Amino acid sequence: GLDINPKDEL
Amino acid sequence: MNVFRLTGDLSHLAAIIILLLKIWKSRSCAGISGKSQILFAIVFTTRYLDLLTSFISLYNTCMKVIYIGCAYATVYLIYAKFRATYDGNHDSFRVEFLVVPVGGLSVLINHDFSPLEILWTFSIYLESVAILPQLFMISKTGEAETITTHYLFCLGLYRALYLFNWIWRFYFEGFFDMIAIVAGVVQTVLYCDFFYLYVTKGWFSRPYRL
Repeated sequence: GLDINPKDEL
Repeated sequence: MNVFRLTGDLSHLAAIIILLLKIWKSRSCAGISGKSQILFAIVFTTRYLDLLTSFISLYNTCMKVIYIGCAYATVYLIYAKFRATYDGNHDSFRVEFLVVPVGGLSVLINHDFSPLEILWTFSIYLESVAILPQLFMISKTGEAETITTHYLFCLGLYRALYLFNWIWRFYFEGFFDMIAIVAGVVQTVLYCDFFYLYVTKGWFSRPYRL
């Protein structure tokens, strides 16, 4: 499945 | 991390540094929209609150601190130190027409109804339209200093590169965030007109004219 956004981006 | 995200971040960092140095060295913020810079400071503040709650990497933390620091330094230079050079008459975009709909949308369409997630969503939506006061101001004055056009080019390029980053991550990592992608597309599309002029007019000769 598609991960939820790990918020590892700026 | 992939090459698109890294070059995107570096392009974003370049834009932020270019603007800050331009104002600092020329001791003037003529032609710069203070409203857009306030919106960017809000974008970074609401997006990087996770600095207080989670550690992702040294790179991630450092960049977030640099972005927030430079954003507030730029706002300070515009509204305090060099406020005499601030062109308030042309910086007349009604930002409430951006902040209110974006605020409402972030409460309606988000991944999770938690404070941190809604603030993150708000910052994603706000960033996609935060440059409008600046583009509006340039359309009113009818020109922009060359250095300002380089700032805008780097700023527009960064999210365009992020679009490729999201394609890469979808293909290789199965990562997919519809909110960030849709907002990123809107943000990049808003620069298209400017990109066209930037590339075709070869501004290195004369100021940018609409």
